[in-house]
Amino acid sequence: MGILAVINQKGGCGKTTTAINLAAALASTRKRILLVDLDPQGHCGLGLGVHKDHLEYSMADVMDKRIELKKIIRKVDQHFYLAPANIYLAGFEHRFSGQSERESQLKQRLDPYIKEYDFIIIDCPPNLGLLTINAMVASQAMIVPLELSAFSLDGVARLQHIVDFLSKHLEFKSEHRLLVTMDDRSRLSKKLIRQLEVDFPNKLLRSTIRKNVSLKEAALQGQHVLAYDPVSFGARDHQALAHEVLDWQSYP
Amino acid sequence: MGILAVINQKGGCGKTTTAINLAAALASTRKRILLVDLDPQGHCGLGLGVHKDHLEYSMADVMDKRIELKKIIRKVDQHFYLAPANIYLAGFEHRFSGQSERESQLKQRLDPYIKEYDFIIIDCPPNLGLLTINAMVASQAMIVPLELSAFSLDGVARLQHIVDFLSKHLEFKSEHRLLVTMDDRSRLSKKLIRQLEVDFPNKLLRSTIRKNVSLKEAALQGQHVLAYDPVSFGARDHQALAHEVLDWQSYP
Ligand SMILES: Nc1ncnc2c1ncn2[C@@H]1O[C@H](COP(=O)(O)OP(=O)(O)OP(=O)(O)O)[C@@H](O)[C@H]1O
Ligand SMILES: Nc1ncnc2c1ncn2[C@@H]1O[C@H](COP(=O)(O)OP(=O)(O)OP(=O)(O)O)[C@@H](O)[C@H]1O
Ligand SMILES: [Mg+2]
Ligand SMILES: [Mg+2]
Repeated sequence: MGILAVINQKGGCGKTTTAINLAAALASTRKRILLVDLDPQGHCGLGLGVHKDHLEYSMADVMDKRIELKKIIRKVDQHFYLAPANIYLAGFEHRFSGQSERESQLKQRLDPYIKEYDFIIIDCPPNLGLLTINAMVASQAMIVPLELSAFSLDGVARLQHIVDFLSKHLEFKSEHRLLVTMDDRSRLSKKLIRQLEVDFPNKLLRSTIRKNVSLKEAALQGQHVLAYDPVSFGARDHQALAHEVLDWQSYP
Repeated sequence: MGILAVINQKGGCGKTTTAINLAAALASTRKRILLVDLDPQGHCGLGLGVHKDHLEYSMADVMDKRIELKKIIRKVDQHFYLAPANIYLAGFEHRFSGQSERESQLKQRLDPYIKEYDFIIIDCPPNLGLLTINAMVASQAMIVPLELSAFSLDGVARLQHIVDFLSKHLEFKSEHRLLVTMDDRSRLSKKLIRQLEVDFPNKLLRSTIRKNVSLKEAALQGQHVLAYDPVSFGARDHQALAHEVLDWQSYP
């Protein structure tokens, strides 16, 4: 199926929430899922009850070639595995800044595992630095979570230009889609969604994630939303998203 | 009075919303305010109707010493001035990465203007890179906006350790305070605030910013919230914050 990066340089638009809960929803359809945390904040582990301060090894060690990816993978639920990160990943950009192939380090680590998982989902930090570029190069598809607000909508056009530029320059092919998150279904939100459909034809996923307190509560409990409250809007919206992603990715 | 940095490596916790509306609220008390945008996203300009794509010069030029700060300052309201940023600021970290005094570039640019303004407020990107470090070194006080959520609360302790470490290492003195934003006044929020008061005694500002749609609507209009809807919660909460900041900073 494929490698899916969740990216947006805008902070707080729901990247980690989408990565964790989409991974969980896909795993609940009996697909085998690996969630890779490429954000030094390490919030994928935090949101799944994996304490990053107790990690012996993490994605920083994998990216620095000190250890193999399989040594840090841990099972978090049925069919659902995590490669956690911590703050040491923040040094990657500096460590690799002059090296050749610095943009494809993640791809080189993930390629041997493509057959083992139906999906590999990558969470990214809120910037377009070397870690996010590694995620783009390794991916076959990208999801851009988007809050319906002035600051979040502002960066979308620029993000798409940068993705186009990098895919030519670094020779990778990765289709992207926009996912509206924190949707309060108000008149203003509906208007902004209509505008997005005009500005970015055929780029918007049909599914949106409604604003829903269960998503925050689940993260506070260190659980994904399907485990925390399987009948909540948060759970149902991510399941609908999972089905749409399965359709989208089965006919690449 | 002083130089105030608004920082948090966690994305989307309300840094820009706080920087813009606190600046506007302080200006409404007839203090002369300069808002400096140190985030390449350039959202301070966006939120005040200043189009960053039409800027001839911006903070990138000032930080690179191509132009003086006063050449880019523009008036946005009574007593309220803005030094805007755009994406070119993203190259600063790379351009200065080996240079001495790279952490005090902003301080050197701001020091000549301290007498001209009662407050200089600095908005920062969602990371602890060289731009944010420059804002810390230049500041006399820091406000850390904080959403009441697992991911946002996670980074606070680490941020405080980093601030302590850097202030010793780079020899600057800057007191910080935590500001709860997007407060929905629920039982869970009240519980989390009580926990914050225990974990970080005397660090929490009394004022909180309630979750309020007028803050989002104002940004979509390119206005600060006092201009958009002066009687909204968003406006009143930032005015209360302004008064608390005036108290805090008059007895440093
Ligand atoms: N649909 C939703 N409904 C309610 N709250 C949400 C929703 N999606 C995300 N959140 C909350 O919004 C905040 C930001 O989400 P999250 O941390 O996942 O964003 P992010 O893009 O990963 O942030 P960063 O840029 O720091 O990595 C979190 O507190 C999260 O719990
Ligand atoms: N008190 C509030 N009530 C409602 N919405 C809010 C509030 N504060 C901020 N927001 C909204 O939350 C989103 C995130 O806020 P903002 O962009 O100011 O955060 P930030 O920390 O500056 O993000 P970044 O990390 O990308 O710089 C914006 O859409 C903003 O309009
Ligand atoms: Mg995140
Ligand atoms: Mg901001």
